[in-house]
Amino acid sequence: GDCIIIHDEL
Amino acid sequence: MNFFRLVADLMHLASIFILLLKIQKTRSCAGISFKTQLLYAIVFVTRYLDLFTTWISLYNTIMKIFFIASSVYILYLMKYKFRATYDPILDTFRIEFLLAGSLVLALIFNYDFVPMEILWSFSIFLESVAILPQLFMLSRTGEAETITTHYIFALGGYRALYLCNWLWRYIFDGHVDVYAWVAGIVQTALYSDFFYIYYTKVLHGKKFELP
Repeated sequence: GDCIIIHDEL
Repeated sequence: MNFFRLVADLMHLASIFILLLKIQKTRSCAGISFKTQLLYAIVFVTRYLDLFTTWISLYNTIMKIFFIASSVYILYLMKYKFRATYDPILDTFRIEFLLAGSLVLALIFNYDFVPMEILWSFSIFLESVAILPQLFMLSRTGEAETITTHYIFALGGYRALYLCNWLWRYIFDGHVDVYAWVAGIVQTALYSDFFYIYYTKVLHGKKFELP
């Protein structure tokens, strides 16, 4: 989907 | 990267070093919940699967590897090296419910219905409640070694600072991550009683004792 978040946090 | 997030990550890092220090110095894992440590190991392994798929930064990669490795090492210390000092009678919180509940929530609330994203959500929800066996153990013993309370404080403070980080990122970057926010608020709220006693007792030079 286009609501994907890039998980750039720990 | 902003101030809150950096300090939060360093606090998270510090909490692990404090725990390792406590175990090595006292040569004992008394007062530490194996179940909580097991949950953290599961949290790190399921969240950081993206080590194999996504490159964020060297900082991010090193931290992830450290968190996975240290959590497994702590399990080893508790299960083998200092096994005799661990008291399972005090560590009786039923983590099956936490694992099952987190899985159900992850199947419902995720950013994409694919294994990696479901496991990411699972790790976020599981982390929010992973401290419960430790707090339960604390409530059963009614007191704790000061160094153990520093460990729990650093561990709880890290997510509280993440709340500030998320507010910062929302205001300045429009960054939104609802599941992490809600889980982070729950996680921080679970520590509130502990924070209160830590502040009123430990920071005033007294022993951590439940009223």
